[in-house]
Amino acid sequence: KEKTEQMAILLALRAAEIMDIP
Amino acid sequence: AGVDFLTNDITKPYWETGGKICEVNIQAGIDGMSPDPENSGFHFEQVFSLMFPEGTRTAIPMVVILEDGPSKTVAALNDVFKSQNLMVGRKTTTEVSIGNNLLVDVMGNAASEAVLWNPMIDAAIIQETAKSIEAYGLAYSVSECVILPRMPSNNDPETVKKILSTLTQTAVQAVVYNTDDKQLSDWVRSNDQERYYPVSLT
Repeated sequence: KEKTEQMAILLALRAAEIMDIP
Repeated sequence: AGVDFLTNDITKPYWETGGKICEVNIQAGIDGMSPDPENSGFHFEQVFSLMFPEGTRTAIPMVVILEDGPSKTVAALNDVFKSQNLMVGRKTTTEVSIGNNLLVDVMGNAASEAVLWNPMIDAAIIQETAKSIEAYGLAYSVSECVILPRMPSNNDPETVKKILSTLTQTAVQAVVYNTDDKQLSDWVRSNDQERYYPVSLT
């Protein structure tokens, strides 16, 4: 469950980075 | 087409002023108001530079997440957007909202449209499931970023591939995917990998 959460955060941060959202 | 619209206050939305369309022209041109061959395009330039000032982004961040059930990725992305004080429009499998306001009695593609057409939002998060895409298709043809947290498992494999292709084709910027999911990684490898960004816990 914790891994799912960590992955979710990483995916969200990567997407935000690509879209130039700090 | 050019739509002629009568209102007593152009700064307000039509649903407040009760403005009405009075004419639709098939060959519209605002330069016709002061024809001057020397300055052809001048009015358009003024309109466009007002609507899209140089250096500003002309599209809001719109992210589509393909995941069943309550999505932690939706929650994480919502936190990122909110930390930037962005007004977020969201369509998930359980609720539709604009900021903290829930939209009721709206589902599926109508819900996506209700979010994407809302002029209040600065960012959009749309959650899709393979089943809903198979049944209803998509309410949009373009998104900025598609996130794939895992391979959908509740459909026939060939259908899943079609669904993934249809959805990822909308992404103009990127497809971000969980490369720890072997099936998903295999699918990405079999595709055009441009614009695909792997994310791994290892």
